[in-house]
Amino acid sequence: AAIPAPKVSCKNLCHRHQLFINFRDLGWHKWIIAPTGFMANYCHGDCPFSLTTSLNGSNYAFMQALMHAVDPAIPQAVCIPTKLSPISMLYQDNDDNVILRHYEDMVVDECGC
Amino acid sequence: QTFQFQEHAFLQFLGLDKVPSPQKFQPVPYILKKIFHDQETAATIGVSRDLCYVKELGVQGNILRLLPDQGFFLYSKNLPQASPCLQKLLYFNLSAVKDEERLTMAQLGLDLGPNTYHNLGPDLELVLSLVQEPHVWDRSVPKPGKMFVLQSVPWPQGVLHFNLLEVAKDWSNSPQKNLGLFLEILVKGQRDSGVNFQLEDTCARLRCSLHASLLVVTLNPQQCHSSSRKRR
Repeated sequence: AAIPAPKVSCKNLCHRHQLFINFRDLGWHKWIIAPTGFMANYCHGDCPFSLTTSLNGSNYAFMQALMHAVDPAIPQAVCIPTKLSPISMLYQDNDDNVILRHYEDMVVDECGC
Repeated sequence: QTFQFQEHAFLQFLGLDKVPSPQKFQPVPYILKKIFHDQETAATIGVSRDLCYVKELGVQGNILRLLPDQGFFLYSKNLPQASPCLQKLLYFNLSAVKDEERLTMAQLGLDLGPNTYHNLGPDLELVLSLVQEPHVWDRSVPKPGKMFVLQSVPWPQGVLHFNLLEVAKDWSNSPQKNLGLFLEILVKGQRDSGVNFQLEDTCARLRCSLHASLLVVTLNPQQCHSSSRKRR
């Protein structure tokens, strides 16, 4: 007698959206030596109750989705990065210095609720 | 797709106040390329590395800068055969290093060019002397400052490195002290009598091929918390 799960199209569910920014498009290739661009991925999508257990969801997300099902005034669990990786940038500044900097938690690898 | 890209905010994030517009790209030394590729590879295969420790150099730090030499050659008034092969004021602009950053490495690199370039024969050696805080006026030979390095090396292969960490810390703490370094290169066994044309030719080549740079590594405590200290 289970209630049929609402047909939720996958593309609306919480997942990582890939987005590559090519520095050449911004004219920054003239001073950024490497890399050629930047993975500006982002997380977006719904975290419906029925799927929080499979959508890389945390226990908290499961409880919040449950509460949302009981009282819609409580917001749904949100779609956020669950795994991030660093990037390094090799660039030249206005004093002709060559600079190498590491930036942690810059690229979204995985998302979850 | 056009980006409403908050360019200024992103540049500030990179520690820049405006878009750099370099006239020409400086040569990137092998070590910076290696560190960049090692880090990119680790990030790609999902291996987490301590971003505040430069394994390839064995020092803490998350910002590496290669500062080009902005000094100039000096010409002594003596006769050519008695004067050193080369005299140069080396100057490195440390103003890019922010106050909150901690200097963990400052390595002077002296590239004299390929030694095949200089056909002086094996018996001649180089005597390098580096003098801190030289008082140089109108490009004449400076008054002696604090002798920093005096080294006699057989004609070198590749780049010579000198640790300038304490000097760079001095310069960074009190920029007015940064008068550069006076570099003098003598060719040992240089015959005093008579102008050795071959030697003169070599010294002229040396002046063309000499390339000096300062590799500076700093740690930004706001980006590198103590927890990122190398695991014991």
